[in-house]
Amino acid sequence: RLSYQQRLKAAVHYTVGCLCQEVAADKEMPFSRQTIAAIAEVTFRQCENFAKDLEMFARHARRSTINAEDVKLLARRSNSLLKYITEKSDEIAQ
Amino acid sequence: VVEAAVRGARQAQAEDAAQVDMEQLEKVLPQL
Amino acid sequence: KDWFLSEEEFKLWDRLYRLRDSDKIKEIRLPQVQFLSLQDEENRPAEEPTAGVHHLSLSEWGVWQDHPFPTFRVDHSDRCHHFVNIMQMIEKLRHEEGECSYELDIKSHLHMEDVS
Repeated sequence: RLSYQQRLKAAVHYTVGCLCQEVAADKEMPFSRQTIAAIAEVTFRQCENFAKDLEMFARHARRSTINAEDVKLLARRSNSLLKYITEKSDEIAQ
Repeated sequence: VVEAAVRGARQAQAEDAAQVDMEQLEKVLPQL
Repeated sequence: KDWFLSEEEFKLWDRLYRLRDSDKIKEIRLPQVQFLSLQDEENRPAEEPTAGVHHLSLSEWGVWQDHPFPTFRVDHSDRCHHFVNIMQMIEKLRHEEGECSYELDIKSHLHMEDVS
């Protein structure tokens, strides 16, 4: 289980590196490796929190599967984020 | 991730830093 | 008994807690919480320093936030532990130059088929 988690973390870390590279190119400001590592760790931990919330939302709706509606609920505190997620969700559904 | 990166880059630009490092990240982390 | 303040409670609030025009700080504001990455640069309102308005800083006490402080009846939230852990990680990584220990540690676990 630990090995699987490490594998997930590595994938997140790699992807975070790619995303930071894009922002670095756009803003013309490089990122240290340590900053990328820290952002990856923040992201991974935040996903753990998201997962707990999503599970509770689905359970509250008496479902055994987490769905897109649960994800939208996660974004409820920010209008701009909720709008963004809803648009992406509709794109995917189409 | 993008939000963290953008905030970090902004902070580095404001401080005239050569790169986004721990000094900048710890300033943007609380709001993030 | 009701949800209003009683006359006594009102007097207490008025005497001890109410901010007045004569106070140096008339208003306290939290920083604006907006997604920078989801908005137009032009539409973002600028936070100008205003006389009599104290803008709270979320990062001012960072030095103290590297471990959880004692609690009384209610324990710290997951969010709090998360934040403190990252602050500890930042402290650990701060003095590294070039190679990153976190990266060296995690690299061996990367499977490219996991990356979209």
